[in-house]
Amino acid sequence: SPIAFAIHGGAGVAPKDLTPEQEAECRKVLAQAVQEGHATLKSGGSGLEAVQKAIIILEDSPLFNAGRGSVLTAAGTVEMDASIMDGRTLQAGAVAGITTVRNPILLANVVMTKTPHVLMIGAGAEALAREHALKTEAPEWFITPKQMEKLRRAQKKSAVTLSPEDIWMRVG
Amino acid sequence: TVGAVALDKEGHLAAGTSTGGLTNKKAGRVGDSPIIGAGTYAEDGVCAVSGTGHGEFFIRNVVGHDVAARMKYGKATLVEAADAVIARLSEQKGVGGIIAIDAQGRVHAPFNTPGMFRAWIGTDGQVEVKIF
Repeated sequence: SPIAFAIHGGAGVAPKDLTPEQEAECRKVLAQAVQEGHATLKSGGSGLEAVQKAIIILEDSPLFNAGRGSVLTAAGTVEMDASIMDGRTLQAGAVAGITTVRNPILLANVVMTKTPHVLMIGAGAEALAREHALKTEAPEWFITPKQMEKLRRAQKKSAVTLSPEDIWMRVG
Repeated sequence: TVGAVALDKEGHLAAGTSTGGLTNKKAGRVGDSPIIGAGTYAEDGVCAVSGTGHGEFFIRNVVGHDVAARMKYGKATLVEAADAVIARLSEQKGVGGIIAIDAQGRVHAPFNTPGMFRAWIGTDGQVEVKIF
């Protein structure tokens, strides 16, 4: 089969949202992630491996809304979700409400490959991560100053209006 | 939100998505990313999809599976199916986008927001990185 690979780092960004320096940094991480995934496929790795490798790079980058750099809840906390699906078998794994697992995509894969379940949430999912020795961080590790500022602005705007522009700001 | 879709040497498709959700969301709110068929879907011989956007719309429209169903049952191409799903989202004022790949390695990434961070390496081996 030919190989092909694609990634995204979120929708909603507008030209005014990025300085040239920020845009260059985002492009650099996107290029790194897509090349890593593609290299995995090229060397005979599976699609599942490629997907996880690329997503780990994006989760570890504070520039994107996943892993470190995730957006904040109204309570100022991080709650992460992730999923993975194998087209060969239609097996799938997903997690929600994750607060300490560094790479939620790896936990989604554990749910898929090590349990008979599809979706696990909160404390039970976190316990599964510890059982499988996945890397964890303190909840504060995921919070970046940029997202704290974004939450402050969103809360200020939501108190007054909720225009389509606000939605764009919230989804990224 | 971040995501990835792949077609490997064995011809198998895979998809994954990871997110922090929406800024200022209520604690306990879950979007489309961990909902199989909504934010993530992969089926060999058809397509693999990962979404990003206002998750409630993606869940109601079962976006990932809708792309696959249009291809599988309606014989739509990847581009036709993915564009139709995003158009339907737009009609409902839902915002976001998807990346999708078919069994031949064709990639399509439609969105209805001002921009979407995206990158791909197709069967030609060329690296493409785009934002707007």
